[in-house]
Amino acid sequence: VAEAWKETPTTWYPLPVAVGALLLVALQYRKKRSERAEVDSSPDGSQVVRLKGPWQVHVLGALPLRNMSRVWGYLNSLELPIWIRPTGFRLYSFIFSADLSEIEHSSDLTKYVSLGDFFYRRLKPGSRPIAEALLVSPADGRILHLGEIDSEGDGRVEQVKGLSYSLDALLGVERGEKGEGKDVIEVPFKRGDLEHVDDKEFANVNGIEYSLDQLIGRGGSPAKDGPADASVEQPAGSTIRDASVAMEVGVRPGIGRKSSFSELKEGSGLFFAVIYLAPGDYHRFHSPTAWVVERRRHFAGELFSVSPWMARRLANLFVLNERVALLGRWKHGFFSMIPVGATNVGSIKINFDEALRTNVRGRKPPAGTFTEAVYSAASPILHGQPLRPGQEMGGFSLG
Amino acid sequence: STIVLVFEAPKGFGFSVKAGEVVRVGQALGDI
Repeated sequence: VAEAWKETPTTWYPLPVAVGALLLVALQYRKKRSERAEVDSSPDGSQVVRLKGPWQVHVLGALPLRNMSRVWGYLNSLELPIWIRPTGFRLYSFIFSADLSEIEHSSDLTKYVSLGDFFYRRLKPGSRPIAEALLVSPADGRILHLGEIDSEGDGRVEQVKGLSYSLDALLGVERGEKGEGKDVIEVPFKRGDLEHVDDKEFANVNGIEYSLDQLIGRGGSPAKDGPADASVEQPAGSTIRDASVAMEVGVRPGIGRKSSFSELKEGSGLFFAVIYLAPGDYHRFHSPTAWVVERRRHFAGELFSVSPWMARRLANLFVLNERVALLGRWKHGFFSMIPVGATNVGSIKINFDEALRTNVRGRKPPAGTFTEAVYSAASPILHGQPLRPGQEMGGFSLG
Repeated sequence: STIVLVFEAPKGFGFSVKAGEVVRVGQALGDI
């Protein structure tokens, strides 16, 4: 061995790195192309989504956005030295015009151990008074687009002027009867994870007495200043038990299922609003009204940037990206709220759903597939997780 | 990140904000 080690001549030659890189790009492009498909209700009725837009969008689409997001999240979870925190967070706030005066630890920024911790900050109590309106903003941000959906039409929503996406692709479509191709597992929460709210207390929102009946859409308008609607008998002091989440393994939305919102009440319409949260904004989100979340659908999608620049160029942006569709009802019928992730904020947290994991490592499921959970045992009366206007629901965190 | 709201409401529902407007948590978005 010593002889061979000494005598064997060493020959140096350049490795064809470029060839390897090109090979990787070609393999990635072929993989992407095999995943691409048009957002059409293709013959079997399933919803699949295509990447459509200028060349910049395709370059972004070729990048490993989810891995980049996870690396970004990991770096921002690293604990920062105490001496750098105040300066660092002030610089971040200056760059992204975040208002430090209203955050929980505005007097001592060293309490935020990492940028991820600072990003997921809370505000001081009372910083955001809840208006007495039917619908309030669930987050700090900018209204990207809003309006009424022509529910007689093809159920497409305008993302911004001129670009639209399919509502069925955004929310997923109902699946067949129970048991068809899916497993339902009860995943009980630890006690204490959830706020215990007495049904009675819950029914008194913003000083307006809602009877449960009115709240969940079986009655008329809220009984202002009048006694709660006695017709809704509820066990005195009944509290809402911890939500236990019945996990349903998602299957590709199948043939001919009804949309999540197909039966609108007479005289009702379908409305939408899109709110964009900038990097410097407060990133926890709150309940926009008094409603009951019955189920959630997690779509493990891409993580394109959702900036207004991108929203104006990439059609189907909101049905391509990782998102969690929370579906339920309020007193006027169907209600849903869909937090959509982005490259820097790939993680979506829901306070009453510990089982949810977004932006996880591993192979992305085919576009349009979702994992569904139903909040069946959160409240025996409401059959879902009840929320009051302004109640904190969760938030977006880095990575 | 982005939050999309899709909901059913009586035809008389109207938004009290416009596209492009900055909003804060709890600010009125619309009413009947």
